[in-house]
Amino acid sequence: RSSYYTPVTPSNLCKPRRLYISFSDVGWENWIIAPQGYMANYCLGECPFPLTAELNSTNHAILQTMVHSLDPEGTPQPCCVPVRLSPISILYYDNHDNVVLRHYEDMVVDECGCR
Amino acid sequence: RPRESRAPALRFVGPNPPPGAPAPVPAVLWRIFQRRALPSRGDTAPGPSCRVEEFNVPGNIIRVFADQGHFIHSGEPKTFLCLEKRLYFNFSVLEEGEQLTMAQLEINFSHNSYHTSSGRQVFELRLYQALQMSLRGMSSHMYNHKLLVAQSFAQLHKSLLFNLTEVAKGWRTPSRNLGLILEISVGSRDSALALPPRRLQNLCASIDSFLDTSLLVVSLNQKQCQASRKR
Repeated sequence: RSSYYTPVTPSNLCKPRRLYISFSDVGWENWIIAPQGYMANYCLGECPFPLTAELNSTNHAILQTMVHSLDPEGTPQPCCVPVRLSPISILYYDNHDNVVLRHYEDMVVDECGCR
Repeated sequence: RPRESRAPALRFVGPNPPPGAPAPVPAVLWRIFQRRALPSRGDTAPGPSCRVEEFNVPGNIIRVFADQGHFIHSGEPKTFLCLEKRLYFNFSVLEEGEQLTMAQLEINFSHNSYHTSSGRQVFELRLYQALQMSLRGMSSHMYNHKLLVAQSFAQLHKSLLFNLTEVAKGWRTPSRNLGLILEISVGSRDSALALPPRRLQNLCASIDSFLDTSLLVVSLNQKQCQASRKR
């Protein structure tokens, strides 16, 4: 369920956006015992020139925005991607009806950056 | 989307939903899951992601295997054994690159303790590792087997736990996974055989509350742990 929310200061800059993933939405409810869903978030937004510190950018991304500002058609802006994620644990049935508790890395987007 | 295109780490969706009534979720897994999902205020931050604090072993996957073995009816008149059962856990689900770090067998009984009318009655439990099937078929004693545990009990708690980590590590090789043989008898073989058959039968009846066995296995998938450490 992706619903835009209107932040207090409207911004199209690269940042995490709320995304709640419901496992029944993706058709996994027969396998997953818990959780039923979780706040996974996603990254969306612009990486404009000049890139400011809070946009978590690499040196390469800073150069790319400069080139984009000179030649917008030829060189795109850097991409807004997850740069810090955290894990969650999922309780589920495997294909042999065993109960499994597994720790999955990189499941929640905490921070976005320009790359 | 074709199955292959799914990220392997999240590949637990089978072609069909789990069959029949889903297996109950063991309380220990619920506890660990809830502790990770909702660390209580007093908790320190969750431990390293590749360690199971509750068992103090490395691991990022905990599985509870249901026993797929069967009761053994040797067809001969009842011996001194009240219960004879083969236990088998299908380890084929363990993925390559997973390192088994702990295996704990749990034997559950439906009620806490046995009160026998004539004072203290001692039961004996023996657990054997089946090593090799003999040519003569499936009866428990047709296997070469090795005694793993011999324990007597009078006051029984709901469940008995046995650490089978070393034995389970050997089961990663399918041809060596012939499971276990569980025997429960009224006392030792001689004392049981000295009892009148009816008395023996009555004592064995109290063993009927045998409920089930399961194997909790903790394993570590190095690839997934290293990835996070590298970053």
